[in-house]
Amino acid sequence: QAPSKPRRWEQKQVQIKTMEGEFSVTMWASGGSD
Amino acid sequence: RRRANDHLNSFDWISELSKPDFYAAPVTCFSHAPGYDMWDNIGIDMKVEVENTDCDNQANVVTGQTPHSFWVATVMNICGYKALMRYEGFDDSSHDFWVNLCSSEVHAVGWCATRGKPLIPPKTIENKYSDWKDFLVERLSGARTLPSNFYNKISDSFKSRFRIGLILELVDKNRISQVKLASVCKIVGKRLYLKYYDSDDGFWCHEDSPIIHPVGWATTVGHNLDAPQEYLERMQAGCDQMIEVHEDDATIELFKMNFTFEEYYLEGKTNGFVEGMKLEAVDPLNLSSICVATVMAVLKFGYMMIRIDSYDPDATGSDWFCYHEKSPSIFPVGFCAANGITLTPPNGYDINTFRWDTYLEETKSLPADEHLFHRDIPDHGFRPNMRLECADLMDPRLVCVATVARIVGRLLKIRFDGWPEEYDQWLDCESPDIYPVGWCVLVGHKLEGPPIVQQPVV
Repeated sequence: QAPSKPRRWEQKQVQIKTMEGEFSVTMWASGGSD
Repeated sequence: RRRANDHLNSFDWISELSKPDFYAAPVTCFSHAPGYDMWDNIGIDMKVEVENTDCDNQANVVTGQTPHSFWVATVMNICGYKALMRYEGFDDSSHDFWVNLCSSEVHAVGWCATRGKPLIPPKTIENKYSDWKDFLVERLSGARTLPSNFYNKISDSFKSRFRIGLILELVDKNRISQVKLASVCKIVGKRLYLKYYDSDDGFWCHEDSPIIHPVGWATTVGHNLDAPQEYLERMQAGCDQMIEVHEDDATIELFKMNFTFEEYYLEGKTNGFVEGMKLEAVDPLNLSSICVATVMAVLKFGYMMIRIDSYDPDATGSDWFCYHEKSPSIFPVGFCAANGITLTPPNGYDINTFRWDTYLEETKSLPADEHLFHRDIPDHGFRPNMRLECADLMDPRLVCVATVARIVGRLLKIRFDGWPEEYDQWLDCESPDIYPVGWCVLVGHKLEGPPIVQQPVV
């Protein structure tokens, strides 16, 4: 059986760029298994 | 207009994906597939940045250059590697589209900004909102996206452990009782194109396949070997000491095995199988049948030579095949009957009247005891009717569209779409020859579609 993989969600500030300018939003991203 | 990802004239799953009964095996079922380690964290409702093909400059879509225009989209559905996307700003499914989640068209939210690329809304909706910033803040805040290293990790998981030029020992397809020296000539998606040392004839197999072995394997376990004189002499010299390792030798750490040699020579484990024992085994020359078989010889480190009893008589031993005692393709006597599988009887016996007890008496042989078999059943996640891509092991250069037709414990019966049952393959749930939907296009391998049926002319 495959070893259980860590499931880690981290809150992160993500930068967004549009034609009107740049801003940031808070999103969730997994840290993966590293 | 989506990017044409494939120039191999492959079958395109797109026409199938939106059918209500389409059901793909998830990437989490395939431990050897790229992205397996990360896939638990991929899900519906995730936000990504995806190529915007509804823009003024579509040249990149036509020429296949790197995408230059991106917009945010939500993952609406996932089938294998394919994801159904909806650009943010669309309220219904009218403009939904499928992309391969691991392609360069898809990135984590934030990827464009780190490259100085502005996100550009699709032309169809560019005037829908006066302030896209407020809209995106509302849509993206608190949502999930891919890990920022997703694409790099996927790329890493594409890398083969092997390299072109390495030599190894490969089952001789013309004489399955021996292995033959072969070298790696090409690698596509961890599938190796191997050429035997004495011919231009080649053979495809996955790098985790049990039919390839490291240099020195045959000598170590006592298996028949066909190789050039110089190689045989090196092996012979190695019998007394250690086998001398050359730069192009594929060594043991490159191979996937479900046991270690240390189990046998350090822990003193012995092979419980004995010559003459009867069992049931997947026919290595016809993977659609499970047959009555005999242990013909016991090798070292848990390996043994078995013979399928339904083969025509052959005193030369050329049709013996090597299975390890931990192989998932061998079963105790009675396995087929217990699971409603048609057992292929020995040569000269009738499929309807064959009885194991009579046969054992007639041949004065013993069944291999059930405790000798390793039948742990992992929570593999496969379900009947799941679709996938599968190598045709009778012609392993072909990877074809297929369906899980049946599941018996850890054993999968794979049916090639559009082909009759006689082409089915019994494969283990951890077989490296099955792949998620979208694997071929991802690694650049051709995907064979179902056979084209000629419509009668009315």
